Amino acid sequence: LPLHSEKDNKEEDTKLVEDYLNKFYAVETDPNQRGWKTNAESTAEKLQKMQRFFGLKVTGKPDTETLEMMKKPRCGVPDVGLYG
Amino acid sequence: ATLPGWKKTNLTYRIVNHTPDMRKEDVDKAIQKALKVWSTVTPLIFTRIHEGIADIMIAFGTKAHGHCPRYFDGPLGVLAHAFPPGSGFGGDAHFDEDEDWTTGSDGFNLFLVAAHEFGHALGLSHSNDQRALMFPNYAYISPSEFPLSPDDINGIQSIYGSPTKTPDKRPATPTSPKTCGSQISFDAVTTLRREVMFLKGRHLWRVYPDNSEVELELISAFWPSLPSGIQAAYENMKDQILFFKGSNFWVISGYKVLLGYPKNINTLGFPKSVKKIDAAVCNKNTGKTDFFVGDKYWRYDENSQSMEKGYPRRTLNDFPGISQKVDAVFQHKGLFYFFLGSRQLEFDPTAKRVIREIKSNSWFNC
Repeated sequence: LPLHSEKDNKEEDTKLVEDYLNKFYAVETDPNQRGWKTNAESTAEKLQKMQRFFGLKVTGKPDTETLEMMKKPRCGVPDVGLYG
Repeated sequence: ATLPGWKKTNLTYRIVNHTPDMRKEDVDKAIQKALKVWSTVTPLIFTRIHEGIADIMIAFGTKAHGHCPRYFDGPLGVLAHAFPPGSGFGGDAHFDEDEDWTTGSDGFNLFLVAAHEFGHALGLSHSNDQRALMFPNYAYISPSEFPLSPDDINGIQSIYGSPTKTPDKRPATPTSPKTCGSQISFDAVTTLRREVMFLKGRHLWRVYPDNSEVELELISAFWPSLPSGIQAAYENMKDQILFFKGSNFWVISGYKVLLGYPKNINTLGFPKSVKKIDAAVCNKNTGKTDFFVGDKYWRYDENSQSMEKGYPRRTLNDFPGISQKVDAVFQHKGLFYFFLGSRQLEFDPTAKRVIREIKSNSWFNC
């Protein structure tokens, strides 16, 4: 079987991180306006928030432990802010 | 974190379609049981409807499904999602049909995932407490365990209150017993660390002898798998409580009913002729537990986990003054407190004599 190249793996991980953070750590309500405002935080900040939520080491980097947590089956409701 | 809840306690739900992974009746049962998890600890009542719009619409779908603003992602990944209380999608719960839904530990247990999603449908956000049902990641726990952690119970009761605050429409159940009724008697009494629990029917009082606090709760609020009408209970040396009813007994550790229970009381060494236990108390000074049945008692060695030889003996012989059937007994600061109907006898096990007679409700600061 063709083996994944290092590069492929990295791209896969990057996509996993982006998808995960956009899905569960991106939506916040803005108290100053009614309705939703996409979260303008950087990926590192969102990653830190996710790592803090799951009690992981807060590195802001997609380390192995963080990637493993992102691969676990879970609920589709966001972890932060007001969901729905 | 919680959102505003429903403004009513009677909620309707409708199972729009079924997963082909499970028998229809198993899906129905899993959904009903998942809702009961929350109705047990709140005044909420869930009624199923088969037509029209329910508060909680339950459906299985894949990828983009209907008008739902969220989509599923095939096997694994996102298993289900739900929406907070409200109209439209509010309160609805969707399950990813690309997952393998089951009643057991293989695949994904529908009951557990549904109970989690219904937490959202009632107004709860995710919890970062790994033991909480509202923790985002799936984790299988045995169905015999009550899935709500204290964190979940605090969250949902902060929105709807506890089940005893609001009268509900459950089938005819006795109203809560009057705490200070002069004729009150108890089914069972046990310590639990520094508190004392008095059990009667479906209810229990939690008393903190060191201060005047008395709380009335439903037994099922803590241990839904326990029956009402517990007949005996005691706290052993391992920070566990044993509850007895008929020939069954359960061992509880914290909120958990230990796996493998109920067991039959003959596993403790009782002969088949013993059908039920009236009362039990573990003497913390000796590590021996006395089981009272009619006018006799057995003694069980908690260390060797075996019944002592030479029992049963007549209760009256070793507990002078305890001449009739015992309803309940517990130990506090070395003394035994025997409950016989509305009478309570304070007994010194060392001096082997009754010190005084008091009313059974003396612990409730009436």
